Amino acid sequence: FEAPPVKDEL
Amino acid sequence: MNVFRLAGDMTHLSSILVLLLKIHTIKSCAGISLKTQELYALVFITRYLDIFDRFTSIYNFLMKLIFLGSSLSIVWYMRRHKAVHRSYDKDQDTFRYQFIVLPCLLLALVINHKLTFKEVMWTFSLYLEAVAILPQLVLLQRTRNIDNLTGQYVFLLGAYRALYLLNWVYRYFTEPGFVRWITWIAGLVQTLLYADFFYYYILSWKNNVKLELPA
Repeated sequence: FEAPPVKDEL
Repeated sequence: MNVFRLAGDMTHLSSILVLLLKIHTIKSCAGISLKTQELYALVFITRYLDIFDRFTSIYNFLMKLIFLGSSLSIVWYMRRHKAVHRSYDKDQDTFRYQFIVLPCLLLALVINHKLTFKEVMWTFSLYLEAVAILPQLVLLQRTRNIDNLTGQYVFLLGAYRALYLLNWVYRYFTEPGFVRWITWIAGLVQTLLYADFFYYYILSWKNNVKLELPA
C-alpha cells in the first residue's frame, strides 16, 4: 500500500 | 476541511450527545449495547494514540478529547453507575466481540500502510469501527420497543460515516493524489452495515410508527 497517509481526519 | 466532513463530525458528536443525554437524564441505558460502547472506546483509544505527538489543528485536538472522554464516560456510566447499570440488559447483549476484535487485529497486521505499532493500531481502529455497531444492531433486533433516543443515536451514528463517504468523494476530486483505500473500504463497509437499519428507521419515521427491526 501507499505510504502512511497524513492523519488529518478524526 | 469541507462541509461534508464538518457535517459528519457534528453528526457523530450529536450521536454521542444524544446517548449521553439519554443516559444522564433518564439514568437508563435500556436498549444500548455496552459491548458496542466498549468497542467504540477502543476505537478512539487506538485511533488517537498520536493525540500528543501529531498536532493537526485545535479542532482535531478538541474533538479527539471529546470523543475519548465521552466514550469512556459512557462505558463508565453503564458499568459503574448503579441506576444506569441496573437498566443494562446484559442477558440480551451477548455478542462475543472477540469474534470481531481478533479478525480486525489480524487484518490490520496484514493490510496496513506500514508495519509500525501506531500505524497498525490506527488501521485496527478503522477496521474495528466498521464492525463495532454489530452488537448494537443485534441488540436492537432483540429489543421489542426501541425508544426514540436509541433509534436517533444509531441513526446519527450511521449517518456520520455516510457523510464521511461524501467527504472522501469531495476530497478525491479536489485534492490531487488523495487516495485512502483502507479508509474508504472500511468506511463503506461500516455504512452498508446500517443499510437495513436506515430502511426500517426511515420507514417507521414516514409511517409514524414505532421502530421495529425484524429478528
